[in-house]
Amino acid sequence: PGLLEPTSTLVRVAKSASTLGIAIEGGANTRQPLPRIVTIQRGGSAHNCGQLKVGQVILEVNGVSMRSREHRDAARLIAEAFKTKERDHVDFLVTDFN
Amino acid sequence: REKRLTLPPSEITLL
Repeated sequence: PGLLEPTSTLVRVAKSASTLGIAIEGGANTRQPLPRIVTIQRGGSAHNCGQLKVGQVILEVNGVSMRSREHRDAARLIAEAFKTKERDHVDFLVTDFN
Repeated sequence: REKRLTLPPSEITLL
């Protein structure tokens, strides 16, 4: 890709199942400083959405940056974004570039 | 050595 092409993608995951269905690793002060998707479970909302992929790095969740967040903080933020009834979706800004 | 090589691996959380 050219230098001016975007390397990140906004993915809107509808809350179509009772679970989000992703596993993440990483966070500040680990070898993987931003959370990375390591598993997508069949039947979960993320899988139903069809646009998230294993290996993608999560940059933002509902516009909130994942930078400098430790693993548990990032995981808590994602869990809360899925749980809140204020929205029927979760917006992920992801990149394939690690 | 690169700094990141000294950092620990992360735990994994299922969400």
